[in-house]
Amino acid sequence: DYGSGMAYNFFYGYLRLVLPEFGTQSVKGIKKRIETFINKHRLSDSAFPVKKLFILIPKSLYIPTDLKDVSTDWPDDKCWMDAAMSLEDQVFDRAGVKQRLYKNSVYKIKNRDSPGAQPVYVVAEGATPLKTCYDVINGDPKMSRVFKDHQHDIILSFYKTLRDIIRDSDDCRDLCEIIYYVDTDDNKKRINVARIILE
Amino acid sequence: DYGSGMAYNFFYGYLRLVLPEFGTQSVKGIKKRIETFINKHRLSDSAFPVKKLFILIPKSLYIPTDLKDVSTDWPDDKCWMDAAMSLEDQVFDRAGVKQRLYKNSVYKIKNRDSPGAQPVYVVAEGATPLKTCYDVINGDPKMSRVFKDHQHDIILSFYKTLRDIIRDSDDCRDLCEIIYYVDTDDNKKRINVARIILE
Ligand SMILES: Nc1nc(=O)c2ncn([C@@H]3O[C@@H]4COP(=O)(O)O[C@H]5[C@@H](O)[C@H](n6cnc7c(N)ncnc76)O[C@@H]5COP(=O)(O)O[C@@H]3[C@@H]4O)c2[nH]1
Repeated sequence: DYGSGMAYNFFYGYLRLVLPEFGTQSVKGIKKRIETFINKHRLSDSAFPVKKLFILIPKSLYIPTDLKDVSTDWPDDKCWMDAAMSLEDQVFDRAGVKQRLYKNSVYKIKNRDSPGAQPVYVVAEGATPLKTCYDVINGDPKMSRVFKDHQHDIILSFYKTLRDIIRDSDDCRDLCEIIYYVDTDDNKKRINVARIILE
Repeated sequence: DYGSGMAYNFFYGYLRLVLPEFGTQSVKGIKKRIETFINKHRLSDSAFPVKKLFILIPKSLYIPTDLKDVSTDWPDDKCWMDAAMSLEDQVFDRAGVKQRLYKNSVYKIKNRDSPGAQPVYVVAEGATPLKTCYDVINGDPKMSRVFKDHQHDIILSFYKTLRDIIRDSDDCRDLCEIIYYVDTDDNKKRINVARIILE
């Protein structure tokens, strides 16, 4: 089905390629790239407590281009997250595209409930296939109906399948955290994604 | 179903983002980027006859990392295609990843049947979701059986759905050429992809 198909694609076409170490000089896994980032930006190790990729799976399928836009305690508009520098790029040839580039973004999170606390850095992004699914729903006259009616099943199936694939993968199990969350309640109050990540 | 799902993902998550012009300085569509390439490398316009993206859809799902590997008249090993420089990169934020980079590769094709003829340049790549599907079949103990049994339906559904989506898209219809081909016959003779492109 569509949801689990996307999960297999997302794992085999992306996570499995960018997260683990491959033992070659040129392709560094996510742990090494985070350590390089810590050294390059002279951070304390405690500033980067979780050396994994956070993958956001919002029930609404909506992921903004910049995660800071979902890091406020609405209707307050102070953002908790801000984009910092990216990790080093990963570059390799794939399916005829020479030197395809894979990039991961680092975000700095300020806990606005405890202003004295040290900001925390994380590598986070939305699960891209869901954003694409969202674009199909909002852009395609033919399929929009079909996708919209099954939206809930699709995302649940995506989440569960991805969670199972990762749990069964020796290479990737400890290198990412999947966060499924309900981002709009009846008041359309936006969840502060930063809060969720900090937990 | 899985094949058509992949086609929607490929179109909305990629083709629709990289092919058309968007009227902004920073995001150039494929035609402009090809024209920039022609000028930058001082090519004649006839050296780059088709200003579109060639998308290869091999029945076997196998796409090598470098397309030159499928451009020989097996068992001869003279390649017809060679990777040239890439087009300019396209960079924009997507789903929380800042400055994600999209790249397309240019290949130079020498027609070895007519050695005197001018080499021809094209922008070509495999349809990456198929390579990912191939990786699932060859890498995943759980799903490999399922995917393998339906491989033929998956790829046919992918091809037909993609062809229809593109045909219905005003933005992308004239900006890409989809090539579905059978790449292995009973003798496992590899098709010369370069020949197909030249037609
Ligand atoms: N966050 C993130 N960063 C990446 O660099 C990346 N690359 C892939 N993915 C996601 O992994 C999965 C498998 O990727 P695949 O390459 O088989 O399909 C991709 C691929 O066929 C095509 N595509 C996307 N970006 C590129 C690109 N830069 N070059 C060529 N093809 C691309 O369009 C499909 C859908 O892309 P996304 O909808 O962005 O999500 C993909 C997909 O869910 C990524 N996700």
